[in-house]
Amino acid sequence: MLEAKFEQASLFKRIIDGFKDCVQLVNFQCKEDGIIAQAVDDSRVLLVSLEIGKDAFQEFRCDHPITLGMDLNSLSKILRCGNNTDSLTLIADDTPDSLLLLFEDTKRERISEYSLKLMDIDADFLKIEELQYDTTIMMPSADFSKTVRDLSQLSDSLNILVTKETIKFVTDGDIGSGSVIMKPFIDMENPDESIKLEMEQPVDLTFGSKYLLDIVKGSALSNKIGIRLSSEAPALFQFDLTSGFLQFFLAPKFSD
Amino acid sequence: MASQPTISKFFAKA
Repeated sequence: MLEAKFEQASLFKRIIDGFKDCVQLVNFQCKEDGIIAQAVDDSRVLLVSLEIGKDAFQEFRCDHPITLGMDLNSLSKILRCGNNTDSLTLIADDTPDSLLLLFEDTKRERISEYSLKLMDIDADFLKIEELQYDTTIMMPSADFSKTVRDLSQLSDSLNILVTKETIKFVTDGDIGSGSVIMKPFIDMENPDESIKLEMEQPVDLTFGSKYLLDIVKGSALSNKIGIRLSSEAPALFQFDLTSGFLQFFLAPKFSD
Repeated sequence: MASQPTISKFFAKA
């Protein structure tokens, strides 16, 4: 039996909105310590990995591991039916055909109940090991999101270059070119506004704009984004939850 | 031109 209660439905909505545009069919694995999910986009380029720890829930109980195969388009339709401030409880039995979603507005004593049919989804679960990275950036997710959205208009590729003191985003397309340069700094009053850079080695990597535009949709989850870059491995873009995270792994483009 | 590798090149099945 799974009973997982979000204090506010808005958290689960933001989590799903953060990756529903790049993957559609997703297995959510529920265990006693929380819910994890993993999916690869149709072009097999972007890997999404989600972990919602039990502490992110107001109440969490999962007696036996269960897998909930869901179509995120269908799930989103139901999530839109609840108000952001409603509590949301996900309920499933040990061999579920469907997931019950219970929205509760405690002030108005209103309860809405929806059932989502589950699916058998044949998807590989990949083993994500801790990788070695050359550079780690922590920056405001809104800044990263704006930079990606702005520069992506000019080209289908975006370069990220990091040296000791500078993070440079560069694009060069048919209509022109653009660049945004940032330097690490500490904002004492608003720590979330800080830009932190840890660099072992400089990097000069090219990413598909299309995928970066998918990744920045996770920005509603956290004020900050962690970006870990390596010339040998897929980049990791991470949004932290109070307990858990939403991660995107994207391999850089290689020059032929 | 740059080529875009797929993600499965980097991660093995669990």
